Amino acid sequence: LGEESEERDDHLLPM
Amino acid sequence: MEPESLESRINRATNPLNKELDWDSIDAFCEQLNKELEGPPLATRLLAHKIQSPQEWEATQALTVLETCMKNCGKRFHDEVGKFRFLNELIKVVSPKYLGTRTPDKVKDKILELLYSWTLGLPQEVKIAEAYQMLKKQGIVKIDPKLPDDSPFLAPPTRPKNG
Repeated sequence: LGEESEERDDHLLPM
Repeated sequence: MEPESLESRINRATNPLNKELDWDSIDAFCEQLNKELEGPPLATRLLAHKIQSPQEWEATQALTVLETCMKNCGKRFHDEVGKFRFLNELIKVVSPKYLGTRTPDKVKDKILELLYSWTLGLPQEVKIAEAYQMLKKQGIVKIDPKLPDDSPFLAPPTRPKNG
């Protein structure tokens, strides 16, 4: 579960 | 001997007073991050901070550490570098919207070269390719960098022979 939520929180920088 | 922290090792490996690359410290940093449970996430945080240094030599040494770790460390480190959390820190250094206008060209070129070489050498790390494509779309990468003649990813950086 921890890994899944980390994945959801990992976003490319807005440009 | 007291075990040294990753932080003191990165400080030594990227010390702006180093006259040349300190391969012993670079290798020691790579070895140590593999041993520690939280080594890869801590190492990428420390590296990002050094790579963003306004001092070109400090940033250049940090990029050499990163390059060496990508070659010598295993999947745990690759996975950490392959997260946007770390990739965003590299993007900030090359992007004119963030630190790019005050980053030396040599540092920016090296970052783009590394990113491109990883897209070829580690195609399973899809976020690296996504970040690289985004930089292309933004016009920050105009043409793919020319990589050194040796294998783009697997060959270790050229290092001087001792003695």
